[in-house]
Amino acid sequence: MNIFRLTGDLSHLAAIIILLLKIWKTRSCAGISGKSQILFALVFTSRYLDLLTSFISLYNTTMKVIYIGCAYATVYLIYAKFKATYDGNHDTFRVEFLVVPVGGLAFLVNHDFSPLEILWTFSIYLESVAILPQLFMISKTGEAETITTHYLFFLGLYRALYLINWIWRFYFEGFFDMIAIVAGVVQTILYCDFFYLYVTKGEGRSQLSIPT
Amino acid sequence: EETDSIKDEL
Repeated sequence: MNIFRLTGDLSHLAAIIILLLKIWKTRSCAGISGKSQILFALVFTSRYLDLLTSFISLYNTTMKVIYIGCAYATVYLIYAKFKATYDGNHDTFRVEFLVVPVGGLAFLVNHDFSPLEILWTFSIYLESVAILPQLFMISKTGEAETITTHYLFFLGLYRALYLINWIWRFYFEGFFDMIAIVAGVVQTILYCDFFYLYVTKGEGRSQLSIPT
Repeated sequence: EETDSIKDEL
């Protein structure tokens, strides 16, 4: 494991914890897309089914369990515990427009036509676009709380660091996985507009406004 | 861990 992969994982963990703590501390999930969080829970569930079939390392197992646990805890907080604060009127992205094409693509373009492999591919494709309901919600309301922008920053940084990890692995191990790389590039590109606003306008502001 | 596959990643 190289430093980019490790910092990518930690960045991902930071994003997940930041969101969970934000909701817990403020007792509110205002401004958070429950749909994106359901998609992320679906991503982790379909990707980490190998927890049941193979053991890779203690690190690997621990992180997977934490990711899945936090994802479902977040969904629980949004749709059950703090349901009254959930801004469903602004969370109107049609997720079937993501899940259905992504499911079809996973069936068509994969490394091996087996259930676990298709589900893994599905999770990779779905993760690349799972943030869209959240970005759509922010563009609709026109603003995001600072802590939400930190969450998005770490979530975007994670896949960007993974891209560097894959470049590193290509040069030093001759390793590459086209499905992960293409989806990773798409995923990172979706955050670019946000990164720009985060860096140029996020500093010292209490709220980030994204022009529609 | 030189033999990482893509599945070893998160």
